[in-house]
Amino acid sequence: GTKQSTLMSFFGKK
Amino acid sequence: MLEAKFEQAAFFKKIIDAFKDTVHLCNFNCSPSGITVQAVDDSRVLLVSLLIGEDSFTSYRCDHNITLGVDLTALAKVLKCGNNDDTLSLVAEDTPESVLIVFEDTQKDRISEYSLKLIDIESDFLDIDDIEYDSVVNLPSSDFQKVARDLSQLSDSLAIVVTKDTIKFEANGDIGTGSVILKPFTDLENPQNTVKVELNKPVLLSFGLKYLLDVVKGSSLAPAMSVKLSEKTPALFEYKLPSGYLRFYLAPKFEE
Repeated sequence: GTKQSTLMSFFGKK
Repeated sequence: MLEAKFEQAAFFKKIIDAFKDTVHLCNFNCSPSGITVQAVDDSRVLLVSLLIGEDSFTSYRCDHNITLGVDLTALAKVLKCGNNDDTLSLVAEDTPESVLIVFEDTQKDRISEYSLKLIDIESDFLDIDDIEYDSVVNLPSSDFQKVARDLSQLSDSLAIVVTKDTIKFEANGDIGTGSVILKPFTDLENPQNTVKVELNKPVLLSFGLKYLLDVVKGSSLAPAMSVKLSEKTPALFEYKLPSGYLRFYLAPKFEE
């Protein structure tokens, strides 16, 4: 199966 | 003070309709160069980034940076009250508690004014700049919308495979499988029909179709779009506005 990633694992907070 | 006037209310309505199902509360950041929005959906999978450049307006004045915290459902209700051909003005004080939305029918001399209450919205601003993409695909917005809608009948995931001379969309579900292949194609007379692939590296990525069905709501804004992809990186789906853009950043799915 596939798992949905979130944006937080790629982008840091400004 | 903000005074921003659109020639046609329909334009602003279309922009709001394109992302009001993705995010419900967002800050409109108004600056002398235009209006921007960055907002993430509740599941933190899909990010909306909007720029309405000052040239999008027939007149635009914003001396200081002004933040308008807006409930998009409420805004959409007010926008329904204007006719598509009316002009639409957004007016706000420097530290506003509400924004004035003014529709004018210049032919009939009719002016309607609505005041929409603003809300304080705390949101993280994500650093989405400076991503390098392995592959950029330009294609008609309607083609991508059809692919997403058709293949969502079969699966909740869509695989996008880009090679030098094809873009392949694949869905694999309980009732069966489906795939759509697009090949590069140049239409000089109708450039919006052109399909173009720029490729540094072949890419295979998988995305949740429920999010892609939100992304394709941008199709009403532009006849053509671009999709930027890199392995293990959120994809960027971009609809260009005459001055500005609506971008969606979508986090991929991974094999467990």
